[in-house]
Amino acid sequence: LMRVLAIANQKGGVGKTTTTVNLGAAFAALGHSTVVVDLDPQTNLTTSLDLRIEEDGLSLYDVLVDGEPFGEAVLSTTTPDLAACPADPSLAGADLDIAREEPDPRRRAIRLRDSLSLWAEGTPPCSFVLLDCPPSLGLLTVNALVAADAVIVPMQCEFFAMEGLARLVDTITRVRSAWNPSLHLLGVCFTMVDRRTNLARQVIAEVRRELGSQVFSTLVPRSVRVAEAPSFGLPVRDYDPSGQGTAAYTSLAREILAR
Amino acid sequence: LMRVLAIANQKGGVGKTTTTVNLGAAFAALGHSTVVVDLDPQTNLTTSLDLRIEEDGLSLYDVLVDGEPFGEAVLSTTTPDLAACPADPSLAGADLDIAREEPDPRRRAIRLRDSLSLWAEGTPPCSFVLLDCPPSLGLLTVNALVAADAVIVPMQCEFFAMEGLARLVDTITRVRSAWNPSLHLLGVCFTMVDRRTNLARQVIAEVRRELGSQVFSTLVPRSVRVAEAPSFGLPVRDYDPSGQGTAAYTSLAREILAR
Ligand SMILES: Nc1ncnc2c1ncn2[C@@H]1O[C@H](COP(=O)(O)OP(=O)(O)OP(=O)(O)O)[C@@H](O)[C@H]1O
Ligand SMILES: Nc1ncnc2c1ncn2[C@@H]1O[C@H](COP(=O)(O)OP(=O)(O)OP(=O)(O)O)[C@@H](O)[C@H]1O
Ligand SMILES: [Mg+2]
Ligand SMILES: [Mg+2]
Repeated sequence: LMRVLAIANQKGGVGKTTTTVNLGAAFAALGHSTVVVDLDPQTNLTTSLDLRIEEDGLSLYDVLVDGEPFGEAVLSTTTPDLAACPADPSLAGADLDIAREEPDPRRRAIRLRDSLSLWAEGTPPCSFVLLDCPPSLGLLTVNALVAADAVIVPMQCEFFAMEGLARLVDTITRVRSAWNPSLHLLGVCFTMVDRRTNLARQVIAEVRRELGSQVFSTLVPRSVRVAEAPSFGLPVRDYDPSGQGTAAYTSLAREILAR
Repeated sequence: LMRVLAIANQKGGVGKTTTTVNLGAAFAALGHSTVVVDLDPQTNLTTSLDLRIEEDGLSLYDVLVDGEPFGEAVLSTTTPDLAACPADPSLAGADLDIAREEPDPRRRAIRLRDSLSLWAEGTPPCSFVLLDCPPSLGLLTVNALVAADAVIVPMQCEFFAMEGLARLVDTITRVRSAWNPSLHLLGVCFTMVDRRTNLARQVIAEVRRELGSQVFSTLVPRSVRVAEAPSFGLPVRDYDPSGQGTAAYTSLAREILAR
């Protein structure tokens, strides 16, 4: 069975790309082959894994807008059992290019889901597909929410966090009732946590009060090794194997596998 | 003379809203009345200053899409000489609503500039207008770049920073040649700086090598007081007057006034 998870939060800089890369690498290390997908025109995931699209190679834009087969865009990474579908800056135009071609909102929203289903026909090519979303609730994020079985929401312990969460949960509910009946919030994951501050304790307590078990018990601490790893094109477990970032993302992977 | 500055960076979570609010408050404290504008559908600036739009009050959506007068949307804040134009979630639809009404790309892009010029006719209503941009290079950010005299780019000391900057500078160049000949990069401002890490020193040195004097010498340190202030609806100078955040944003304001 292949599980598709969207890593989403319209709030910027909360650790979506970092979580997608490092959770993917943790699943791979635990024996669950994973494909991570870059849905962000900023292409941060593509850079984090040092992915290079060849001269006539494909990117996610070609899959979504031109209908190219998803499998032909997937590249291997230096990490065993971890592969990735890259993005390039042309993805910034996908929103309007799809809207111009396709007048029906539903047919705009199901493009990624259809590509993944076609690719996964027969024996599933991997255990997990993780979708790294851009910081917005536009068509690219909607495509991810329609394609996904569940959503992981990285969140920082900040004042704006709660407000953004309410809007994201609202979007998940709307996509569920319109196009994807099985979509649900798998959990909120706190990232870049500095346990020493009151603000962190207050926000974590408030979100736990609101959402209960939908908050992962794993807290990913702020660690400069996690921020450095992308400059070497590596997940943090290949850059700092015994560090806090690696341990946290392994713990998060185990929590998700146990659900 | 009224100066309009866009606070922009498509990378999420780099401190755009925090810089807009606190730079605005610093200008006001130094005797330069300022209006800050929330161009982000996440409405973080509106929340940061605890702005409440009345029953039949206006927001930026009404100004951009329905052509309401900008001055009628502006609200006062608890800080003297600091006013603000709020946003509400309807702004998320402004992109598509304007595109549906107006086929001409140029006329889509000049809406905010025209609203501000109409409002500022005669004696300028304030010294500075600061435009808080969303984490994208879509129509809302383009409207800000067309309306602005110059751009301030908040940036974290992170690996992805350089890549995002190249794309933003490219967008600034395109907007300048197409619609706004006076647009220029006023400077890059490093935020949430932890001087102890190598990563921070490396990124700062690299950006200084590329951009020289277009990097402000003021570094805004990471400070939990800065992150807490929005939960009280206050700029950091009204919440923690003698703290590092207040000092940094005052120094930044002075640097800009000296240019
Ligand atoms: N646990 C951590 N410790 C330290 N730094 C981190 C951690 N997680 C993420 N970061 C850093 O924080 C910044 C933001 O993270 P990231 O780019 O993953 O967020 P994002 O939500 O994907 O951003 P965007 O909204 O722009 O897509 C990056 O510089 C990243 O390296
Ligand atoms: N100097 C600082 N010290 C500590 N925290 C900070 C500082 N500056 C900003 N922050 C915190 O970092 C987070 C991101 O900042 P902010 O929301 O201003 O960024 P942004 O670029 O406007 O994000 P978005 O891309 O979502 O609009 C917020 O929680 C904010 O409180
Ligand atoms: Mg990202
Ligand atoms: Mg913001």
